Amino acid sequence: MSKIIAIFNQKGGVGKTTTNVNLASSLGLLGKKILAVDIDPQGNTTSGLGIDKQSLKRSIYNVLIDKIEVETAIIQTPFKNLDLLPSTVELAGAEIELTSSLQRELALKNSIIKIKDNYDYIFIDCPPSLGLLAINALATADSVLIPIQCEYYALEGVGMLMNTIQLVKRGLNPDLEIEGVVLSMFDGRNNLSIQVVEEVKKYFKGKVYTTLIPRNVRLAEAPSHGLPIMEYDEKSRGAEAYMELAEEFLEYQEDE
Amino acid sequence: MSKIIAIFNQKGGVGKTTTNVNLASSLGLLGKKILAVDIDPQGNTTSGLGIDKQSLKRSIYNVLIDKIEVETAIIQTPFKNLDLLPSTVELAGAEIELTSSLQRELALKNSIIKIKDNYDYIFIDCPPSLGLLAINALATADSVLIPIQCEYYALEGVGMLMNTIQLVKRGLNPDLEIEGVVLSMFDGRNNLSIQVVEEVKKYFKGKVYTTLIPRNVRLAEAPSHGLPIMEYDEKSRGAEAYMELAEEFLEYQEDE
Ligand SMILES: Nc1ncnc2c1ncn2[C@@H]1O[C@H](COP(=O)(O)OP(=O)(O)OP(=O)(O)O)[C@@H](O)[C@H]1O
Ligand SMILES: Nc1ncnc2c1ncn2[C@@H]1O[C@H](COP(=O)(O)OP(=O)(O)OP(=O)(O)O)[C@@H](O)[C@H]1O
Ligand SMILES: [Mg+2]
Ligand SMILES: [Mg+2]
Repeated sequence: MSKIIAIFNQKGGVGKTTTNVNLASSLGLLGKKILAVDIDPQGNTTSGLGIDKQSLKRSIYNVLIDKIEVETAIIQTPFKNLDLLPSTVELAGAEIELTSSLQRELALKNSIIKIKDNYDYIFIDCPPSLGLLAINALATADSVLIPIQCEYYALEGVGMLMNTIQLVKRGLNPDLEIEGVVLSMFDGRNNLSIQVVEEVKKYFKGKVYTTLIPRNVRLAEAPSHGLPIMEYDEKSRGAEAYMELAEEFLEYQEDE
Repeated sequence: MSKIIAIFNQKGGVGKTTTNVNLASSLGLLGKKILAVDIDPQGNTTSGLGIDKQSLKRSIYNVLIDKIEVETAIIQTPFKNLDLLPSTVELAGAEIELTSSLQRELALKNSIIKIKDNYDYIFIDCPPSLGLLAINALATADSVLIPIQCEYYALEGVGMLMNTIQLVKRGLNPDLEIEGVVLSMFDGRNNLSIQVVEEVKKYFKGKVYTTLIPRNVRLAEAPSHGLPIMEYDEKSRGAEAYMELAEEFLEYQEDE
C-alpha cells in the first residue's frame, strides 16, 4: 500500500524542504522505503541530502520534458531506505516548456505511477508558487502535507492555499486529501507563535499534528553539511521533533 | 529623478515583503515620496500596511489585465509619503491570463511609466518565483534590491538569482542594474549567519549594504497589526536597522 504525498504551501520559507528532507529520512530510519522527489528548480531537497547537482547526468527535468524512464533518474542516497528523484537548475525552464506540451499537468503523474509500488511513501517537495510544477505535484499526489510557519504572513496565506487545493481537486485530482498540517519554527516564548497555533488548529480542525517543530538553529545548519538532522545532530530538539512527527504520521496511516 | 526598484529573490521567505514595507516607510519618514507596488498574489505588502483587501475595488490585477489607469488603483496609506498599488487574490490567475496577451512581459512597465515622475522611488515586492509576474517587475525596474536571509538555502540560490537577472537584462531590460544586496535575519551568535555574510560579500563585491538586518521578533509581529516597524515599535532593533538601511540607501543615490 503505497502513498504519494505533496509537501505544499505557496508561502515561501515555511519549512517545506526541511520537512521533506527530515520527515523522509526519519521514516527511512523507522524502516519505511521512501522516495523523496524534488520538483523545485531551487533544488534544495537535492542539496539538503548532500547530492552534488553538477555531477548528475539525469534529473526530474529529463523525466518531465524528455520523458525518460523515471528509474533512470532516481538515485540512492547514503541514508537508510531513502532514494531521491533530484532537481537541477534546468528545471527552471520546465514550466515554460511544459506549457505547450500535451497533458502538461500530468507529466509527473504519468511517470511516477510506474514506480509507485517500489516505495511505502513518496514525498514531493514543491516550489513556493502556483505554476505548472506545483500543479503537477498536486495532480500526482494522494494527499497534501502542509507546513505552516508560526508567523503572521504564513497564516494569512492559508485561505489561498485551500483555494488552490480545491481547484486541483475539482479539475485534476478528485481524490486529493489533506494528509495533515505541521506547524514549524514554533517559539513558545513568543505570543505570535502561540496565536498562530491556535488559529491554525481552529481552521484545520483535527488535521493538525500535535508534534510542533520548534525553531532550532541545528535544522538550519544541517543543510550546509548535506545531512538530514538525524545524521547531523540526533540529540537536537529538531531531530527529536521530526522523529516524533514521523511516528505520529505513521499512527494516522494505521487508522486507515 | 525618479527610480523604480524591484525587490526580488526567488528563494522563499528571505524578507522581500518585510524589506519592501519597512524600507519604503522609512524613506517616507525621511521625506521621500514613495510608491510601494505589490505584485505578489499573496498580497503580503498590502496586508503588512494594514489595508483590508476585501474592501478594495481595484488592484494591480485590474491594471495588468483590464488595463485600467494605474492612478485609479493606487491608494494612499496612513503612513507619511507612502502610497500603495495593492494586490488581491485575483492576481493568482493573472499569470495564466497574461500568457496569451500581447507584450505580456511589459504589462506593468506600460502602466507604471505614466506615473513614475510622481514619486522619488517606486519599490515592487515580487513573489518567490520566476513566472510572468516577477518577469514583469524585473522588466519594469531600473534596478534590483536583493534581500538574502543569512541561511544556507538562501545562499545556494544566489547563482540562479543572478542567472535570472542576466536573462532579463539580455532579453527585456538592458539597463537593469543591481541596486544592492541586504542581508536579513542576521544572528551574530551563530556561525552559519557569519559564514553566509562572508560568502555573500565575496560574491557581490561592493554591492552589499553594510547595514545588517538582525533577526528581531518585533519585525515578525508588526504585520499582524498592519503596521510598518517604525509605527509598531520605533525603539526595536528592527526599526533602527531599517532606518539605517534607508539612510545608507540614500547615500548611494547621491553618488550618482
Ligand atoms: N524549525 C526550524 N528551525 C530553524 N530553522 C528552520 C526550521 N525549519 C526551516 N528552517 C530554515 O528556514 C529556512 C526556510 O526553510 P525551508 O527552506 O525548508 O522552507 P521552504 O518552504 O522549503 O522554502 P521555499 O519556499 O523557498 O521552498 C531555511 O534556511 C531552513 O534551514
Ligand atoms: N529580520 C527579521 N527578523 C525576524 N523575522 C523576520 C525578519 N524579516 C522577516 N521576518 C519574518 O520572516 C517571515 C518571512 O519574511 P517575508 O515574508 O518578508 O519574506 P518574503 O521573502 O517576502 O517571503 P515570500 O517569499 O513568501 O514572499 C515573515 O513571517 C516575516 O515576518
Ligand atoms: Mg523549499
Ligand atoms: Mg513576500
